[in-house]
Amino acid sequence: GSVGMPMGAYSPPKSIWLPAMKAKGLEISGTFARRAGVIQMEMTLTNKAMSIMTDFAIQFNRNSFGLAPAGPLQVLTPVGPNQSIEVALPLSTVGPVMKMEPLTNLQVAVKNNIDVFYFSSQYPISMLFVEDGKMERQVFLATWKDIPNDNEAQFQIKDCHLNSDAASSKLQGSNVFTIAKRTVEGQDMLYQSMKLTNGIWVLAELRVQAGNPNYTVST
Amino acid sequence: ELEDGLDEAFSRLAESRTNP
Repeated sequence: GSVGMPMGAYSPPKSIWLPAMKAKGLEISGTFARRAGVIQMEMTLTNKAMSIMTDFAIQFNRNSFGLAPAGPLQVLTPVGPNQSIEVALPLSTVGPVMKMEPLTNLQVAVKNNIDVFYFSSQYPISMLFVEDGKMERQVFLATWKDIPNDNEAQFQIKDCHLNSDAASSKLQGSNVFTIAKRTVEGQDMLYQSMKLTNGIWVLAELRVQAGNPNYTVST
Repeated sequence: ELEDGLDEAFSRLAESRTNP
């Protein structure tokens, strides 16, 4: 269900993070994207109040991966009633860390000339997959052996109509790297790695059976 | 030789995961 560009990184469609009725007329919809190695919060601010809005600023609560605004929220002109503006806020990953539940939850405070408002949103963990996340094959095999069985989680991905090569190249656009592919009993087994911004490596096996739209992923 | 060894190791891994 991706709306991402075919070879680019996956970015979900914008959703409403802050409804106007909860924020004295300020509506914020947004999404997260990773563009050329930069994590961005992309937002549409809509003024559904009767007076102009100015003096915007944004702050995050500490979060699992230290996401923090890399600079101020750039709203350079007042936002009039019924007006919308688009803002892209670059994020750094060196902010204060606190484990959140769920892990990718982000608590945000936005202020304007009217008040301070709070909302939560969840970012796709793939925002944190760095460009140099392709593990050496030898290291992958050794690491795979070292990981205790209890650390493995398995998921079904339903209704995916790509063959394993197409899936592999699409995933690579989001910095999920295929290190090896083997076919056993008609099943493609893809061994993949990714590295999070905090240096943690994730190893995965993706199983794709020809004609079966359900994949199995083990991480 | 190392590359051959790694190729084989991945084949063994895939095999063992399919038929544990």
